[in-house]
Amino acid sequence: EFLHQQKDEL
Amino acid sequence: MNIFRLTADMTHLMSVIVLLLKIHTIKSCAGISLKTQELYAIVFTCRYLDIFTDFISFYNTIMKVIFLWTSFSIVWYMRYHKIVRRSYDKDQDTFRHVFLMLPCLVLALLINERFTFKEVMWTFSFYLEAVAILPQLVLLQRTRNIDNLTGQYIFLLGAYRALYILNWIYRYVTEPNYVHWIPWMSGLVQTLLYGDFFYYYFLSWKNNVKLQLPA
Repeated sequence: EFLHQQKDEL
Repeated sequence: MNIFRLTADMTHLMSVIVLLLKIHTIKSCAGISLKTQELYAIVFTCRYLDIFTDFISFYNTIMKVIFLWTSFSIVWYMRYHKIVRRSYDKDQDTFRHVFLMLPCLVLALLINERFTFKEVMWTFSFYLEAVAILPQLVLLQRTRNIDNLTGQYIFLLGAYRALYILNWIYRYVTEPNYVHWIPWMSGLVQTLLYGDFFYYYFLSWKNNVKLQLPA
């Protein structure tokens, strides 16, 4: 969840 | 979404538009490295594997589709369009993909946040993006006449990377638990690779002369 949350960049 | 991130994405989008403009209107890809464009297509494919599985936002999905679609269409134009492909300087664009891809893949297998397929591919995409500009920079140095659109295209690409660094600093300061070493380090390397180009770009702009890189 922690890692996923940060993958909002392109 | 902060202003640096938005400006970075828009600069990235503008770089693609400038390149497509050159291809569509002048029907030329002179001075553009197909190797770099193919590497970008691979970069976005590997990075956006989550496009169907993880929904982040409408903006995010649309931008992913745009970058995937445009990177593949640029490669298609340069390889197969009957007029555009004639302007491609194959003999000058000699960089080998494998020399960049293999070390990046090995590094991604060794240094990643989690050892899963998607995660390693995501990491690989960052390592590869960092060095994907190298064939283009080599080609640029070999090309004596750099046209304005090519110069602007590379300038916008470099600016997009530099703005991402500002975005990371901003997020690190304002968001708790925001730490992302892999994009940070590879992003920093990538931006440094543009340093030399920026220097000559600004010099030509200041002196109002045509951009030319020293041999």
